[in-house]
Amino acid sequence: AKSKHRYQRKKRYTMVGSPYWM
Amino acid sequence: AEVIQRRPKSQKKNMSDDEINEGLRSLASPGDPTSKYTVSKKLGAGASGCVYMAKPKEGDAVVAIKSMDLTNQPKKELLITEIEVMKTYRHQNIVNFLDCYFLSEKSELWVVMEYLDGGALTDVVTETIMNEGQIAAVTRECLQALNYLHSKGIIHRDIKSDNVLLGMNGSVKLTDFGFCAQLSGDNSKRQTMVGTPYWMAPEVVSRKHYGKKVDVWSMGIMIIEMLEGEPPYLNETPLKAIYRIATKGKPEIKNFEKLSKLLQNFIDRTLEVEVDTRADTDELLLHDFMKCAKDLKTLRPLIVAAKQA
Repeated sequence: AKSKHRYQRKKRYTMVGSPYWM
Repeated sequence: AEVIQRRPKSQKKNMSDDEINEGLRSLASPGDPTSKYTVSKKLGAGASGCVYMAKPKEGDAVVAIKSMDLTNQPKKELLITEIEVMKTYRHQNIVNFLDCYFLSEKSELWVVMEYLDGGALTDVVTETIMNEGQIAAVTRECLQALNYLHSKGIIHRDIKSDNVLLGMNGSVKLTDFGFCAQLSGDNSKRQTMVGTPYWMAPEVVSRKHYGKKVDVWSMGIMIIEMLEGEPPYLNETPLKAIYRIATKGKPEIKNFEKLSKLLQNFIDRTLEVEVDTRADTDELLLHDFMKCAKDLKTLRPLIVAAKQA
């Protein structure tokens, strides 16, 4: 559950330039 | 097979680390901040660093300190923009910059800002139900800040409830200027993809040149947050969300028909895919929905409830 929570929180992080998954 | 062209190297000369450190040093105040402030609890963390509550050793006004580790910043030159913007542009709906320190030995940057005791709008939208009068009030305050920034040729580029801070007295302020862009005369459009996927405008996700109206789109997404508690597609991966924004444009809003006609029209004016027809902040501040705004003090019970939750 902790890593799921961390992933959920990371979705709201700001992105600069195109990330690796693009 | 078709020859895939390499993307032309960006003309803008990338600043070297030394130039960046020099820029930061020139903006920063001398001395060691740990001798001036007592750092207490951690308030939050974001992509660029952590925010702590702190008290000055002389005086008692609580402050917020954002500390950033310069060794792992993706775009360090953006930090210079953040400090310059916060230092230069003052407005009652923008979090006040107080000071900044550059700790070269730890290669850390400390930005000291005013502390708002109500926390981020995110807690209120996820934990409480806002009525249209409260939504109008928060929206008006944010639009006033954006109208001011846009008049100075600055785009925020990262409008979301996480970057809107509240005071217990109901004050509403925009923060996090680390990713804003300054539009100079000839270069009045930008192209770098910056922001948070779920709040990005269609022209940003499809890598077109974009301007200040990207902030208006993100404001529309933030109104959906205030209505539903989160932006559209948050249950999906960022890549799928970006695909949906690029292909679908205006997102569906649950029970849209139950909203007042004024709010429906206001949302339509912000979430207009065609940039030229999308409203700007001047038009939105004059929109009749703004007249429904309740007193900012009515936000206090929401903040208290969110804190308890």
